[in-house]
Amino acid sequence: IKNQVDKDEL
Amino acid sequence: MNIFRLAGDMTHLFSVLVLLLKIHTIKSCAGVSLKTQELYALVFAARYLDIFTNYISLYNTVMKLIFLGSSFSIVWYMRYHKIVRRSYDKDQDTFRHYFLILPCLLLALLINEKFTFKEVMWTFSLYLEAVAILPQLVLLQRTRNIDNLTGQYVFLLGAYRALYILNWVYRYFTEPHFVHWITWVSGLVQTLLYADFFYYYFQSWKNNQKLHLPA
Repeated sequence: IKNQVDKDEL
Repeated sequence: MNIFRLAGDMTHLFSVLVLLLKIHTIKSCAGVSLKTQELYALVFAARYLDIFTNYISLYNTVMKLIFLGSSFSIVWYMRYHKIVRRSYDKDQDTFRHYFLILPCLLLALLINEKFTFKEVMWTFSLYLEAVAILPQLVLLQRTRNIDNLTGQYVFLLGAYRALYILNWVYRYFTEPHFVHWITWVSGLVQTLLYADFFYYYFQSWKNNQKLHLPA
C-alpha cells in the first residue's frame, strides 16, 4: 500500500 | 495534494495546451523539436503503464489521459499531418535522441527502488524525462527567431518540474515516510538543464526583447 500511495504523482 | 504539486500539474498542463494550440491553430511546428516530443510520449507511456490497474483518483487518471493523448497527438501532427509536417525543420532537429534512451534504460536497470518491470519502467521514465528537453534546447539555439508560443512552451515545461521540487520539499517535511532520492535527483537535474534557458528567457522578458539563445 505504501508504494502504491507513493506513486500518486504524475 | 499540495499547492505546489497542483501548480506544477497545471503548469505542465498549460505547456502541452500551448503547444497543441500552436500546432492546431496556426498549423505550424516551426522551432519545435519532434525528438523531444517523441521522448516525452515515451516518458508518459513508460510511466503510466498502470493507468487502468492502479486507480488513485479521478484527477490522476484524467491528467494521465490528457498527457498521454496530447503527447502522442503532437507527435502524430508533426509526423503525418500534411500541413504541419512541412514546417518541421528536420535538418535542424538533429540531436541523436536514441543515444539518450538506452543509457536511461540501463541506468534504470541498475539504480531503482525495486527490481520489477513496472518499477524499472517508472524509473526509466524519470531518467528519460530529465534529459528529454535536450533536443529542444539544442534546436532553440539554432533557431534564429524563437516564436513566443515555443518560448512559453519550454518555459512552462521547465517551471512545472521546479514546482514539483517545492512539492517534494513540502511532502518531505509533512509526510514521515516520503523519501524518493531517485525522483528528487532526476527532477533536480531536469530543472538545472533549464537554468540557462530561464536566464535568457527572463532577460528577454525584462528587456522586452525577442528571446534568443547564444549558439
